[in-house]
Amino acid sequence: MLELRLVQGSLLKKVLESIKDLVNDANFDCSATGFSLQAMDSSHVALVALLLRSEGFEHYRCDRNISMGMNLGNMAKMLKCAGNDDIITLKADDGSDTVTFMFESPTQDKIADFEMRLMDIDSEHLGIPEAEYHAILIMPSAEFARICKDLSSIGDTVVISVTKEGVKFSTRGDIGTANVVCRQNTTVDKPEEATVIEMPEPVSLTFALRYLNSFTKATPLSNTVTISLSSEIPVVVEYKIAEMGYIRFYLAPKIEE
Amino acid sequence: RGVQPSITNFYRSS
Repeated sequence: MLELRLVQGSLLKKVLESIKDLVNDANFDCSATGFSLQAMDSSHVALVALLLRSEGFEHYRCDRNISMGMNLGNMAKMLKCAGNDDIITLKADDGSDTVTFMFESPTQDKIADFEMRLMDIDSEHLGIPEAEYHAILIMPSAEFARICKDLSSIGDTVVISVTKEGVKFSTRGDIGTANVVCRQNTTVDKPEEATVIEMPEPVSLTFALRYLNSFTKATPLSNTVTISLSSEIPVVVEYKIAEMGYIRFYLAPKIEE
Repeated sequence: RGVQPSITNFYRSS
C-alpha cells in the first residue's frame, strides 16, 4: 500500500512540467527515504535525478519499496488537471498496475481522482559517485534561464568559463558571437538574487544549449540554481525543492573533434 | 561543434 499526500501539490505539477519533454518513460521509486526518480533522455545524453523526501509529505505511507513505471507525458496530462492550490495524493495498492492521483481543493469542496495505468520499464540505474567540483556557481534561476535562451538564438553550444573575475557564457553561430559575463555579487537585498562563485580552480567547458535549455524548465521550482563544474565530468544543474529535496540534471561537456 | 558523449560513459549501472 502506497499513499503520499502532498499539500503543496503544485510542486509535483512543476516537477512533471520540468522533465516531461526530456524523459518519456521513467520508474518512480518509493521507499522510506522518499519519492525519487532517476532517468536518462532517450539518447542517453542527459540524466535527471529527483528526490522528494518523505518528511516533506503531510502523510507518507510506503509499506515496501516499490517502483512504478510511468509515461511522463501521460502523468503530466493528469497533473495538469489539478489546481495550483490543490492537495495531491498518490495512491497505489500492492500488486496493482495502476496509480491514482487524487486532487482536493483547499476548501475540500471538490475532490477528483484520476487513475493511470502503470508500465513495465526496463531502466538502468546509474551510480553517481561523489565528485569534487572545480567551480560551483549559485545564481538566480531566472537569470540562468534567460542566458541559455538568449544564447541559443545565436549558437548551439555555450562555453562556460569560470575565473576569479566571474563566469562567462559564450557562444558563436552563423550570425555572430555573444558573451555574457556575470560577476560575483553578494551585496543584494535578497539572498536569492546573489551570484556566488565558489572557485577553487578556473574551469572552461562546452555544453549543448539544447539540453541546458531543457533543464531550465525547472526554473519555477526554485529561485536559485546551483551549477557544479569540473573538467571532463558532467555538469550538475541543481534546483532545490524547498523543504523537500531537489531535481538535478547531469550533462557531459562536449569534446573537441 | 564537438562530440557529445553519452552520460553512460561517466556513470555505470549500479
